[in-house]
Amino acid sequence: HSIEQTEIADLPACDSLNPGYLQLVSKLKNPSGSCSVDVSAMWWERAGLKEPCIITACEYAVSLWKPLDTWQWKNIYTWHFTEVPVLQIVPVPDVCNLVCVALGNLEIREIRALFCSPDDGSEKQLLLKSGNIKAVLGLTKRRLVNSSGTLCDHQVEIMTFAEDGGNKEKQFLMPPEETVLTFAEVQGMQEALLGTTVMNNIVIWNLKTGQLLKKMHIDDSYQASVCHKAYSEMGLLFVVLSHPCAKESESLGSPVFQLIVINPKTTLNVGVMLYCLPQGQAGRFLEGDVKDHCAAAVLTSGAIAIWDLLLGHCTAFLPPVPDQNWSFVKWSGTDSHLLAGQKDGNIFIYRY
Amino acid sequence: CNKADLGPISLNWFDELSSEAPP
Repeated sequence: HSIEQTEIADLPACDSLNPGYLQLVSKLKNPSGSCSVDVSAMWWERAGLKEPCIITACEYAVSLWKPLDTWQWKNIYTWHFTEVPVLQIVPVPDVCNLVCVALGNLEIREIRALFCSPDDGSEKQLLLKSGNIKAVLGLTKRRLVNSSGTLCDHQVEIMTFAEDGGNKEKQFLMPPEETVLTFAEVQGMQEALLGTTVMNNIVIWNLKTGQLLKKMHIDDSYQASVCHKAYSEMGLLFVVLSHPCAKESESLGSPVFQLIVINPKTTLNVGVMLYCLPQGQAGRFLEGDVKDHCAAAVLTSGAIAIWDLLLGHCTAFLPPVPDQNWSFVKWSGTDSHLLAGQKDGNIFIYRY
Repeated sequence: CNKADLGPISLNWFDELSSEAPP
Protein backbone atom coordinates (compact mmCIF):
# COMPACT_ATOMS: atom_id res chain seq x y z
CA HIS A 1 0.00 0.00 0.00
CA SER A 2 2.82 2.42 0.54
CA ILE A 3 5.91 3.55 -1.25
CA GLU A 4 8.66 5.65 0.17
CA GLN A 5 10.64 7.88 -2.09
CA THR A 6 13.03 10.71 -1.29
CA GLU A 7 14.66 12.59 -4.07
CA ILE A 8 15.12 16.15 -5.20
CA ALA A 9 12.76 17.22 -7.94
CA ASP A 10 14.27 18.69 -11.09
CA LEU A 11 13.40 22.33 -11.20
CA PRO A 12 13.91 24.37 -14.31
CA ALA A 13 15.13 27.88 -13.49
CA CYS A 14 12.49 30.58 -13.26
CA ASP A 15 12.92 34.30 -13.79
CA SER A 16 12.94 34.79 -10.06
CA LEU A 17 15.16 36.62 -7.58
CA ASN A 18 14.19 34.26 -4.81
CA PRO A 19 13.46 30.93 -6.44
CA GLY A 20 11.08 28.61 -4.70
CA TYR A 21 12.21 25.18 -3.78
CA LEU A 22 10.30 21.97 -4.23
CA GLN A 23 11.64 18.80 -2.70
CA LEU A 24 9.93 15.53 -3.43
CA VAL A 25 9.52 13.86 -0.04
CA SER A 26 7.03 11.11 -0.68
CA LYS A 27 4.98 9.37 -3.29
CA LEU A 28 1.92 7.19 -2.99
CA LYS A 29 0.10 5.14 -5.55
CA ASN A 30 -3.64 4.84 -5.45
CA PRO A 31 -4.39 1.14 -5.89
CA SER A 32 -7.75 1.70 -7.59
CA GLY A 33 -7.83 1.07 -11.31
CA SER A 34 -10.10 4.04 -12.01
CA CYS A 35 -8.98 7.54 -12.97
CA SER A 36 -7.50 9.61 -10.12
CA VAL A 37 -9.40 12.90 -9.63
CA ASP A 38 -8.36 14.73 -6.46
CA VAL A 39 -6.24 14.79 -3.31
CA SER A 40 -6.45 16.54 0.04
CA ALA A 41 -4.91 16.44 3.51
CA MET A 42 -6.76 16.47 6.81
CA TRP A 43 -6.56 15.51 10.47
CA TRP A 44 -7.98 12.13 11.43
CA GLU A 45 -8.15 10.74 14.96
CA ARG A 46 -7.69 7.05 15.76
CA ALA A 47 -7.34 5.62 19.24
CA GLY A 48 -7.06 9.11 20.70
CA LEU A 49 -4.25 10.15 18.34
CA LYS A 50 -4.82 12.93 15.78
CA GLU A 51 -2.71 12.43 12.65
CA PRO A 52 -2.21 14.41 9.43
CA CYS A 53 -3.68 12.06 6.83
CA ILE A 54 -3.93 12.15 3.04
CA ILE A 55 -7.22 11.63 1.21
CA THR A 56 -7.12 10.48 -2.40
CA ALA A 57 -10.06 10.26 -4.76
CA CYS A 58 -10.48 8.08 -7.80
CA GLU A 59 -13.65 8.05 -9.85
CA TYR A 60 -15.28 5.32 -7.76
CA ALA A 61 -13.26 5.20 -4.52
CA VAL A 62 -11.99 7.62 -1.88
CA SER A 63 -9.11 6.43 0.32
CA LEU A 64 -7.70 7.68 3.60
CA TRP A 65 -3.95 7.20 4.16
CA LYS A 66 -2.29 7.47 7.56
CA PRO A 67 1.36 8.43 7.95
CA LEU A 68 3.89 5.78 8.94
CA ASP A 69 7.49 6.56 9.81
CA THR A 70 9.83 8.00 7.16
CA TRP A 71 7.20 9.36 4.82
CA GLN A 72 5.42 6.13 4.08
CA TRP A 73 1.65 5.90 3.94
CA LYS A 74 -0.81 3.19 4.84
CA ASN A 75 -4.31 2.98 3.38
CA ILE A 76 -6.68 2.57 6.34
CA TYR A 77 -10.14 3.27 4.92
CA THR A 78 -11.69 3.24 1.46
CA TRP A 79 -15.22 4.39 0.62
CA HIS A 80 -16.66 2.95 -2.58
CA PHE A 81 -19.18 4.48 -4.97
CA THR A 82 -21.05 2.47 -7.53
CA GLU A 83 -23.39 4.77 -9.45
CA VAL A 84 -22.10 8.33 -9.63
CA PRO A 85 -18.36 9.08 -9.97
CA VAL A 86 -16.43 11.37 -7.61
CA LEU A 87 -15.64 14.85 -8.96
CA GLN A 88 -13.82 16.45 -6.04
CA ILE A 89 -12.91 16.16 -2.37
CA VAL A 90 -14.47 18.90 -0.23
CA PRO A 91 -12.51 19.26 3.02
CA VAL A 92 -14.44 20.90 5.87
CA PRO A 93 -12.04 22.83 8.13
CA ASP A 94 -12.38 22.34 11.89
CA VAL A 95 -14.14 18.96 11.49
CA CYS A 96 -12.08 15.93 12.42
CA ASN A 97 -12.83 12.42 11.11
CA LEU A 98 -15.20 13.56 8.39
CA VAL A 99 -14.64 14.61 4.80
CA CYS A 100 -17.15 15.55 2.12
CA VAL A 101 -17.07 14.65 -1.55
CA ALA A 102 -18.90 16.00 -4.58
CA LEU A 103 -20.13 13.39 -7.06
CA GLY A 104 -21.43 13.79 -10.57
CA ASN A 105 -20.53 13.57 -14.20
CA LEU A 106 -19.93 17.00 -15.71
CA GLU A 107 -21.82 18.82 -12.96
CA ILE A 108 -22.19 18.00 -9.27
CA ARG A 109 -25.23 15.82 -8.56
CA GLU A 110 -24.57 14.84 -4.96
CA ILE A 111 -22.63 15.91 -1.89
CA ARG A 112 -21.82 13.11 0.54
CA ALA A 113 -20.18 13.05 3.97
CA LEU A 114 -17.66 10.23 4.53
CA PHE A 115 -16.85 9.04 8.02
CA CYS A 116 -16.41 5.87 10.08
CA SER A 117 -18.85 4.18 12.41
CA PRO A 118 -17.87 4.83 16.05
CA ASP A 119 -19.18 1.33 16.85
CA ASP A 120 -17.30 -0.97 14.50
CA GLY A 121 -14.96 1.40 12.60
CA SER A 122 -16.55 0.56 9.26
CA GLU A 123 -16.71 3.13 6.44
CA LYS A 124 -20.01 5.06 6.30
CA GLN A 125 -21.36 7.64 3.88
CA LEU A 126 -24.30 9.98 4.18
CA LEU A 127 -26.06 11.84 1.37
CA LEU A 128 -26.13 15.52 2.38
CA LYS A 129 -27.56 17.06 -0.76
CA SER A 130 -28.63 15.99 -4.22
CA GLY A 131 -29.77 17.94 -7.28
CA ASN A 132 -28.33 20.38 -9.74
CA ILE A 133 -25.38 21.62 -7.63
CA LYS A 134 -23.17 24.34 -9.08
CA ALA A 135 -20.56 24.91 -6.38
CA VAL A 136 -19.55 23.66 -2.96
CA LEU A 137 -16.94 24.78 -0.42
CA GLY A 138 -16.04 23.80 3.15
CA LEU A 139 -15.79 26.83 5.44
CA THR A 140 -14.25 27.46 8.85
CA LYS A 141 -16.39 26.81 11.94
CA ARG A 142 -17.50 23.42 10.52
CA ARG A 143 -19.64 24.90 7.74
CA LEU A 144 -20.31 23.77 4.18
CA VAL A 145 -21.81 26.08 1.56
CA ASN A 146 -23.36 25.04 -1.74
CA SER A 147 -25.25 26.70 -4.55
CA SER A 148 -27.84 24.73 -6.45
CA GLY A 149 -30.78 24.94 -8.82
CA THR A 150 -31.34 27.05 -11.89
CA LEU A 151 -32.17 30.74 -12.24
CA CYS A 152 -35.74 30.62 -10.89
CA ASP A 153 -35.03 28.25 -8.00
CA HIS A 154 -31.39 29.11 -7.27
CA GLN A 155 -30.47 28.38 -3.65
CA VAL A 156 -27.40 29.10 -1.56
CA GLU A 157 -27.36 26.90 1.51
CA ILE A 158 -25.07 26.60 4.54
CA MET A 159 -24.86 23.39 6.56
CA THR A 160 -23.17 23.47 9.96
CA PHE A 161 -21.78 20.25 11.41
CA ALA A 162 -21.66 19.45 15.11
CA GLU A 163 -18.18 19.04 16.62
CA ASP A 164 -18.30 15.27 16.15
CA GLY A 165 -19.38 15.66 12.51
CA GLY A 166 -23.03 14.75 13.21
CA ASN A 167 -26.21 16.85 13.62
CA LYS A 168 -26.11 19.42 10.90
CA GLU A 169 -28.05 22.69 10.92
CA LYS A 170 -29.23 24.30 7.69
CA GLN A 171 -29.50 27.96 6.78
CA PHE A 172 -30.16 29.70 3.47
CA LEU A 173 -28.39 32.78 2.17
CA MET A 174 -30.21 35.30 0.01
CA PRO A 175 -29.51 34.15 -3.58
CA PRO A 176 -28.32 36.64 -6.20
CA GLU A 177 -30.40 36.65 -9.39
CA GLU A 178 -27.81 34.55 -11.20
CA THR A 179 -25.89 31.32 -10.75
CA VAL A 180 -23.01 31.25 -8.27
CA LEU A 181 -20.06 29.33 -9.70
CA THR A 182 -17.43 29.53 -6.94
CA PHE A 183 -17.13 30.54 -3.28
CA ALA A 184 -14.30 31.92 -1.13
CA GLU A 185 -14.08 32.91 2.51
CA VAL A 186 -12.70 36.31 3.42
CA GLN A 187 -9.59 35.68 5.47
CA GLY A 188 -9.96 36.97 9.00
CA MET A 189 -13.69 37.75 8.57
CA GLN A 190 -15.54 34.58 9.54
CA GLU A 191 -18.97 36.04 8.79
CA ALA A 192 -18.14 37.20 5.26
CA LEU A 193 -18.45 34.99 2.17
CA LEU A 194 -17.68 35.81 -1.45
CA GLY A 195 -19.03 34.18 -4.58
CA THR A 196 -18.34 34.61 -8.28
CA THR A 197 -21.24 34.41 -10.68
CA VAL A 198 -21.86 33.39 -14.23
CA MET A 199 -22.26 37.08 -15.23
CA ASN A 200 -18.79 37.97 -13.89
CA ASN A 201 -20.03 39.53 -10.68
CA ILE A 202 -18.55 39.07 -7.23
CA VAL A 203 -21.22 38.85 -4.55
CA ILE A 204 -20.71 39.17 -0.82
CA TRP A 205 -22.87 37.75 1.96
CA ASN A 206 -23.13 38.16 5.69
CA LEU A 207 -23.11 34.53 6.86
CA LYS A 208 -24.62 35.38 10.23
CA THR A 209 -27.72 37.10 8.85
CA GLY A 210 -27.85 35.49 5.38
CA GLN A 211 -27.98 38.97 3.78
CA LEU A 212 -26.67 39.55 0.29
CA LEU A 213 -24.60 42.67 0.93
CA LYS A 214 -23.33 43.63 -2.50
CA LYS A 215 -23.04 42.55 -6.10
CA MET A 216 -19.90 43.93 -7.74
CA HIS A 217 -19.20 43.69 -11.45
CA ILE A 218 -15.59 43.00 -12.38
CA ASP A 219 -13.63 43.50 -15.58
CA ASP A 220 -15.20 41.75 -18.56
CA SER A 221 -11.77 40.85 -20.02
CA TYR A 222 -12.00 37.48 -18.31
CA GLN A 223 -15.22 35.47 -18.22
CA ALA A 224 -16.25 32.92 -15.57
CA SER A 225 -13.53 33.84 -13.11
CA VAL A 226 -12.82 31.50 -10.20
CA CYS A 227 -12.37 33.07 -6.76
CA HIS A 228 -9.58 31.44 -4.72
CA LYS A 229 -8.86 33.71 -1.81
CA ALA A 230 -9.97 37.03 -0.38
CA TYR A 231 -8.84 39.28 2.43
CA SER A 232 -9.84 42.70 3.70
CA GLU A 233 -7.24 45.36 4.40
CA MET A 234 -7.57 49.11 5.02
CA GLY A 235 -11.25 49.03 4.04
CA LEU A 236 -10.58 47.33 0.71
CA LEU A 237 -11.24 43.80 -0.42
CA PHE A 238 -8.37 41.99 -2.16
CA VAL A 239 -9.41 38.99 -4.24
CA VAL A 240 -7.26 36.36 -6.00
CA LEU A 241 -8.97 35.07 -9.14
CA SER A 242 -8.04 32.60 -11.82
CA HIS A 243 -9.29 32.75 -15.35
CA PRO A 244 -9.79 29.30 -16.86
CA CYS A 245 -11.25 30.92 -19.98
CA ALA A 246 -8.47 33.52 -20.46
CA LYS A 247 -6.83 33.65 -23.86
CA GLU A 248 -3.06 33.71 -24.03
CA SER A 249 -1.87 37.20 -24.95
CA GLU A 250 1.52 38.00 -26.39
CA SER A 251 1.81 41.35 -24.65
CA LEU A 252 0.78 40.11 -21.20
CA GLY A 253 2.19 36.59 -21.39
CA SER A 254 -0.23 34.11 -19.89
CA PRO A 255 -2.12 35.46 -16.90
CA VAL A 256 -2.99 32.47 -14.73
CA PHE A 257 -3.97 34.25 -11.52
CA GLN A 258 -4.95 37.85 -10.96
CA LEU A 259 -5.16 40.02 -7.84
CA ILE A 260 -7.89 42.64 -7.90
CA VAL A 261 -8.86 45.20 -5.30
CA ILE A 262 -12.49 46.16 -4.68
CA ASN A 263 -13.96 48.93 -2.61
CA PRO A 264 -17.03 47.10 -1.26
CA LYS A 265 -18.75 50.39 -0.44
CA THR A 266 -18.67 51.74 -3.99
CA THR A 267 -18.16 48.42 -5.88
CA LEU A 268 -15.37 50.17 -7.84
CA ASN A 269 -12.51 47.78 -8.53
CA VAL A 270 -9.22 47.60 -10.33
CA GLY A 271 -6.65 44.94 -11.23
CA VAL A 272 -3.54 45.07 -9.04
CA MET A 273 -1.38 42.27 -10.41
CA LEU A 274 -1.36 39.60 -13.08
CA TYR A 275 0.49 36.39 -12.28
CA CYS A 276 1.92 35.17 -15.58
CA LEU A 277 4.00 32.21 -16.65
CA PRO A 278 7.76 32.62 -17.02
CA GLN A 279 8.89 33.55 -20.51
CA GLY A 280 9.00 30.59 -22.81
CA GLN A 281 6.27 28.69 -20.95
CA ALA A 282 2.82 28.31 -22.44
CA GLY A 283 -0.51 27.13 -21.09
CA ARG A 284 -3.72 28.27 -19.46
CA PHE A 285 -5.09 27.67 -15.97
CA LEU A 286 -6.72 24.25 -15.70
CA GLU A 287 -6.99 23.69 -11.96
CA GLY A 288 -5.35 25.20 -8.92
CA ASP A 289 -5.21 26.08 -5.25
CA VAL A 290 -4.21 29.10 -3.19
CA LYS A 291 -3.03 29.00 0.42
CA ASP A 292 -1.67 31.99 2.32
CA HIS A 293 0.55 33.79 -0.20
CA CYS A 294 1.22 30.75 -2.43
CA ALA A 295 -0.75 29.93 -5.56
CA ALA A 296 -0.32 26.68 -7.48
CA ALA A 297 -1.89 25.80 -10.82
CA VAL A 298 -1.99 22.89 -13.21
CA LEU A 299 -1.68 24.28 -16.71
CA THR A 300 -3.10 23.04 -19.97
CA SER A 301 0.50 22.17 -20.92
CA GLY A 302 0.47 19.47 -18.21
CA ALA A 303 2.95 21.36 -15.98
CA ILE A 304 2.49 22.84 -12.49
CA ALA A 305 3.52 26.41 -11.74
CA ILE A 306 3.74 28.13 -8.34
CA TRP A 307 3.60 31.84 -7.64
CA ASP A 308 4.48 33.84 -4.57
CA LEU A 309 1.59 36.30 -4.53
CA LEU A 310 3.61 38.86 -2.57
CA LEU A 311 6.71 38.69 -4.76
CA GLY A 312 4.47 38.68 -7.82
CA HIS A 313 6.26 36.09 -9.87
CA CYS A 314 6.51 32.38 -10.56
CA THR A 315 8.85 30.77 -8.05
CA ALA A 316 8.70 27.13 -9.09
CA PHE A 317 7.81 25.21 -12.21
CA LEU A 318 7.24 21.47 -12.32
CA PRO A 319 7.18 19.90 -15.77
CA PRO A 320 5.19 16.72 -16.36
CA VAL A 321 6.99 13.63 -14.97
CA PRO A 322 7.64 11.01 -16.30
CA ASP A 323 5.71 11.44 -19.54
CA GLN A 324 2.59 12.01 -17.46
CA ASN A 325 0.76 15.30 -17.30
CA TRP A 326 -0.15 16.66 -13.88
CA SER A 327 -3.89 16.72 -13.45
CA PHE A 328 -4.51 18.25 -10.01
CA VAL A 329 -2.63 20.13 -7.31
CA LYS A 330 -3.50 21.07 -3.72
CA TRP A 331 -1.76 22.71 -0.80
CA SER A 332 -1.86 20.51 2.27
CA GLY A 333 -4.07 21.95 4.99
CA THR A 334 -2.04 20.23 7.68
CA ASP A 335 1.48 21.49 6.81
CA SER A 336 3.36 23.39 4.10
CA HIS A 337 3.39 20.63 1.52
CA LEU A 338 2.19 20.54 -2.06
CA LEU A 339 0.18 17.50 -3.16
CA ALA A 340 0.33 16.87 -6.90
CA GLY A 341 -1.48 14.12 -8.73
CA GLN A 342 -1.63 12.37 -12.05
CA LYS A 343 -4.60 10.61 -13.61
CA ASP A 344 -2.99 7.18 -13.27
CA GLY A 345 -3.18 7.39 -9.45
CA ASN A 346 0.34 8.60 -8.64
CA ILE A 347 0.34 11.26 -5.92
CA PHE A 348 3.57 13.17 -5.23
CA ILE A 349 4.16 15.11 -2.02
CA TYR A 350 6.59 18.02 -2.22
CA ARG A 351 8.02 20.19 0.51
CA TYR A 352 7.86 23.85 -0.63
CA CYS B 1 -3.29 51.36 -8.65
CA ASN B 2 -4.60 54.66 -7.36
CA LYS B 3 -6.82 54.48 -4.27
CA ALA B 4 -8.69 57.56 -5.46
CA ASP B 5 -10.08 55.53 -8.38
CA LEU B 6 -11.98 53.39 -5.89
CA GLY B 7 -14.05 56.13 -4.24
CA PRO B 8 -14.57 56.77 -0.52
CA ILE B 9 -13.23 53.92 1.61
CA SER B 10 -14.66 52.74 4.94
CA LEU B 11 -12.74 50.53 7.37
CA ASN B 12 -16.09 49.40 8.74
CA TRP B 13 -17.56 48.42 5.37
CA PHE B 14 -18.90 45.03 6.44
CA ASP B 15 -21.04 46.37 9.30
CA GLU B 16 -22.16 49.36 7.23
CA LEU B 17 -23.25 47.19 4.29
CA SER B 18 -24.99 44.81 6.72
CA SER B 19 -27.02 47.68 8.19
CA GLU B 20 -27.93 48.97 4.70
CA ALA B 21 -28.80 45.64 3.00
CA PRO B 22 -32.33 44.20 3.09
CA PRO B 23 -32.73 41.61 5.86
